[in-house]
Amino acid sequence: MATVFATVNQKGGVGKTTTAVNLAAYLAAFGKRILLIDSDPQGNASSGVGIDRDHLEKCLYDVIIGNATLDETIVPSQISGLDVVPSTPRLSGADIELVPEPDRELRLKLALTSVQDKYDLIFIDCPPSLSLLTINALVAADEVIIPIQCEYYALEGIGQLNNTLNLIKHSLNPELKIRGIILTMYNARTVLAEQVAEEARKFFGSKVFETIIPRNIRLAEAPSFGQPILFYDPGSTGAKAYEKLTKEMLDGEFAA
Amino acid sequence: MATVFATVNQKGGVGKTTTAVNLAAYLAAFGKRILLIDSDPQGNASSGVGIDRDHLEKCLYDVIIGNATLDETIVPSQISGLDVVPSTPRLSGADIELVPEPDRELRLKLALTSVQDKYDLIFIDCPPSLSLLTINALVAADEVIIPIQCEYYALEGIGQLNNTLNLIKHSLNPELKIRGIILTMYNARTVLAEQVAEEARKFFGSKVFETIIPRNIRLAEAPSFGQPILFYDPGSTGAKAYEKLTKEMLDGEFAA
Ligand SMILES: Nc1ncnc2c1ncn2[C@@H]1O[C@H](COP(=O)(O)OP(=O)(O)OP(=O)(O)O)[C@@H](O)[C@H]1O
Ligand SMILES: Nc1ncnc2c1ncn2[C@@H]1O[C@H](COP(=O)(O)OP(=O)(O)OP(=O)(O)O)[C@@H](O)[C@H]1O
Ligand SMILES: [Mg+2]
Ligand SMILES: [Mg+2]
Repeated sequence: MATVFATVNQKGGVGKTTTAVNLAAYLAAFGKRILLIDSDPQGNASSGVGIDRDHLEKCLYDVIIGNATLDETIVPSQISGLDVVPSTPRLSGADIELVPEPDRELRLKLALTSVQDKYDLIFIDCPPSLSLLTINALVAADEVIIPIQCEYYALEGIGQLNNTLNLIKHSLNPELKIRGIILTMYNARTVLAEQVAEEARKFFGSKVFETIIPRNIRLAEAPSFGQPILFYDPGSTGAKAYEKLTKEMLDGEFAA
Repeated sequence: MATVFATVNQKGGVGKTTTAVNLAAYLAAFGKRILLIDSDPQGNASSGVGIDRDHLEKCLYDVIIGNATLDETIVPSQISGLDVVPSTPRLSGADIELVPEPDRELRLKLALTSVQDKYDLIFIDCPPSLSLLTINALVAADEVIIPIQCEYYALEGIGQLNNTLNLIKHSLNPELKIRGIILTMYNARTVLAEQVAEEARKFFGSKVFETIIPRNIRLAEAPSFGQPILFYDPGSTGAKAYEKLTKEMLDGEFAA
């Protein structure tokens, strides 16, 4: 039975997709069977692993509105052990279309039951909002991974995110746990980064992963080649940090 | 009659708030009467100009759901000539609450009529989504300003954003124009930045502002002091770029 993770933070541009893509790729390289679900209509996670989104017949949108099973949307990536449920711009219609539906928060969770025994870990990459697409991911997930960019604006949404997680826990998904907080785009040359890191540790305590992801331009270049950092530049500081983070996560897995 | 601008891009973290805050501040310094409307529940634009969001009685949410007029929510900032309609986390409820309302896209436009003669320019900072809050801003706006981060993922949403703008133009706001595309976080040390800039110019042609905003850590530090860059570090490359951009925009204004 796969463990389902969601990378979530309504603040934009904090590294949700970069984290989902690179954790998924390293875990596949370590021999795990991985499914990456792209629940952002922009489809960055899909293209981040080299999926061509222009010729897809079905995508996550079809699953959410009930036109297809998850199985029918799964495509293999170029990375052995890593499959993808891609998204297309059609997915942006789901938020408004779902509002009147009675089981609007449960669509993804129900769809996942048919594939959970085929994978070890499932990652859901969320859009930058607390909309129904993100709520669907939070209801379907066992654990959340929260990337926090080490810059001031990224601190402001933490309280709201925590409230939303608690709301979901009390109503739709009592088992939901925070797996960890990942500090991203840490620029050691500025005091601000350490100030933000301190605040995040004050708020989340030991839930903050020890591994910090530095700002590293190679991480921003890799997606233009449709490759996770592991294939684009495995020797870069960005790659080493995500590799270390993946090991830290796996340690937690065994320790759990 | 004020010209209404919206900073919009559903891609997260591309510099929407940084652009709205710093354009608004420079325009106020140049003697224009400016209103900055924060339509992102995270409230970054409010805190970016030093507004304390914890003790607000009313905010944009109250206007959107009909509990208050815009006038009642306007607060002065520390910057002379710059007033703010702040947001609070309550605003995140608006997207779902508005869906069943008949005039759900028009709430902000209707509210603006009562204040438009008091300002020269009005800026609406949008959240990273194409939700009803953003649609309200696009219906209320005369022109849109589209920040595009010079990184690969930021290119992927351009088509979808353009489609949404055309939809709004054909139905709810035929006068809506693109004022310009701002290339942000341009890192001259990487080929990627120029590749993205080229793509944006290919897509939007002469609509791309000549002024490019470089990646400059001082722009990320300023919000932690609640100050626009003009007050935090006016000599920085980030400040000079936003000053130049403001002048380029004003030229366009007179040339219009
Ligand atoms: N550690 C890093 N160093 C440098 N650049 C990074 C790093 N992590 C991510 N990036 C780049 O920063 C930008 C934002 O990251 P990403 O798109 O992963 O964030 P996101 O939270 O998924 O954004 P959104 O809110 O739009 O979904 C991207 O261009 C990405 O390539
Ligand atoms: N030119 C720049 N150089 C360096 N940092 C920048 C620059 N512009 C913005 N930033 C920083 O990058 C982060 C993202 O910018 P900002 O929050 O303005 O983007 P946004 O599009 O408003 O994000 P969201 O999608 O969450 O609303 C912030 O921490 C900001 O301080
Ligand atoms: Mg993303
Ligand atoms: Mg913003």
